[in-house]
Amino acid sequence: KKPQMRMDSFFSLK
Amino acid sequence: MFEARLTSGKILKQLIEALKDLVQEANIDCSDDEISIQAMDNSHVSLVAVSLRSGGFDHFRCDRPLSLGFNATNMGKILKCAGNEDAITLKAEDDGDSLSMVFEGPNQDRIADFGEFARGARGSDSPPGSRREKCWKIDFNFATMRGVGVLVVIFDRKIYELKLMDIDSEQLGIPDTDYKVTIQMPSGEFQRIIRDMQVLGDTLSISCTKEGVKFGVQGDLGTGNVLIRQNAHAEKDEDRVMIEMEEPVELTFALRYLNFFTKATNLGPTVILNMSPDVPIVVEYPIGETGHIKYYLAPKIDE
Repeated sequence: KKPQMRMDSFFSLK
Repeated sequence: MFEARLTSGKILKQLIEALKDLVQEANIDCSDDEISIQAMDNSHVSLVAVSLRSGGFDHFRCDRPLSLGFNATNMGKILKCAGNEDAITLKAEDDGDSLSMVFEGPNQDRIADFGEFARGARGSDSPPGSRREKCWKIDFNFATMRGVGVLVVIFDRKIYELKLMDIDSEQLGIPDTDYKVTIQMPSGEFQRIIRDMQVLGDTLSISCTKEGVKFGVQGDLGTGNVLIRQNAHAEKDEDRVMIEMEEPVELTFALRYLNFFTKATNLGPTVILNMSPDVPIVVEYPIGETGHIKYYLAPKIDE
């Protein structure tokens, strides 16, 4: 089963 | 002072419906150019970004940038009180703690019809600036709305005040990206695919090749596959399927979130999917010439 990624892994905080 | 009037208030109703299951609290950011919302769901798996350009409103004034923190469920309850044909005006003071929402019906004749009735009706506790003899104020007594705000009715104009809140939302910087695959298809068809696939499993693979776009799901019940082919010359614009592909891409996603995204289907006939390997998909619903709602969803990736 593939793990679910989170948005924070792709985009940084402004 | 912020003030914006949208003739097609339905857009605002549908927008809040389209995000309230995903996001509980968010800021409406108002500037000269637009009103925008950016928020993540609680588990930070998806992100929703709304933009309504100032040019899409028939009146727009924003003296200085404002962030209006709102509870999406409460705003949804108030917006349910607006008719689909109503114009909606949003108003906020620079340092206020409430957002005023004015709903005006399309049939202005009703003002005259209700004139006598209203003058004889209960109290005349007029809000500031209103025509005293032509309005009355009712505290919210509806069980579901208790404490949400105050309702003022001026014939077919309804004024609601939504309490605002301070929200520390984490804003992500999303760079402009050239995606390897862009798919434009009818939003209703996308909604049906997501709904049908959910019957079979919880993870959807979206694969774009020269053949077309394949939506696939594998579950205990069995497997499902739907292939969508390019159909750029359909008679109606909204029936067109257009696929732009630089290279084949295959990604897998949680259907639960994609299903939340399809709550935006009523906002327009078309949905645009943008994908590149190993990055979040963008599911965009254009809202006429006014703006868009975009959902970003992190993929499931082999570690």
